[in-house]
Amino acid sequence: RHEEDGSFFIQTLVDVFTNNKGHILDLLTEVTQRMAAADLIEGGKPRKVNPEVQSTLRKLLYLR
Amino acid sequence: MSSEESEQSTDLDAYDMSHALLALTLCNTKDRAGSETDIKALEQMYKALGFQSTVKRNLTAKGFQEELEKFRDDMEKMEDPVSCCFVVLMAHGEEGILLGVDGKTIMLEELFSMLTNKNSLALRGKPKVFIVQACRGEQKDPGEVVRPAESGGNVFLSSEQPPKLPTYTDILHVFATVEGYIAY
Repeated sequence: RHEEDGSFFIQTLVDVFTNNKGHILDLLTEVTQRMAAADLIEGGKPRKVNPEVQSTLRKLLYLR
Repeated sequence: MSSEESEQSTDLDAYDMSHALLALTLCNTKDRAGSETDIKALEQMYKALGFQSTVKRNLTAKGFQEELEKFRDDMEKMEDPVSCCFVVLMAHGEEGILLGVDGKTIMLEELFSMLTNKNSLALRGKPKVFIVQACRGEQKDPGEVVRPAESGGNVFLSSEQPPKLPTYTDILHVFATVEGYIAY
């Protein structure tokens, strides 16, 4: 977690959910794509991180 | 309501989002630099999405349970129906558990179960979104190098760092039943 910028996951999710419209699973795919594409450095070593989505939604959940 | 919203809210394949949209953020900020930045960002997101947001900070393990219970009980008393709720949990954690500021642990499943169709009448059949910002272990993923063919045919010069993927992407988890239940 960055001291000033916050956590990578929350910041990415907020950006995607705020600036895009659509079904939440599509938006979460965008979150995963962005996080997977990013190269993080921790203690001089490259790191990768991605969220995991488990869904039991029965219908489309639109955020707008 | 715009014609687009009207069209979507009457769509049988979509959840009705025309009633109250509620959000609860339970966050331990102690020893978690950057937490306030996350809370601020979430508040702006909720405002943009039309959610009523409540934030509670620095909770004991029992405090997580009590605040979620209060959130659920308040929903039951609301005159207007609830369409959807978001619950954001932010704390130090390990697989399946969160750590309270008292050093005690609370199982995530205990929190999730409080809003099931069985335990929350107000949210029965309504979408409940849990967002968990917490560690699930101590492993660190260095990633795996993407082969040129998988990167769209790009050829990497020897001086360039080849692109990497996280180890666990492109997997679809499809279980016959939820954890703890029999599968038929």
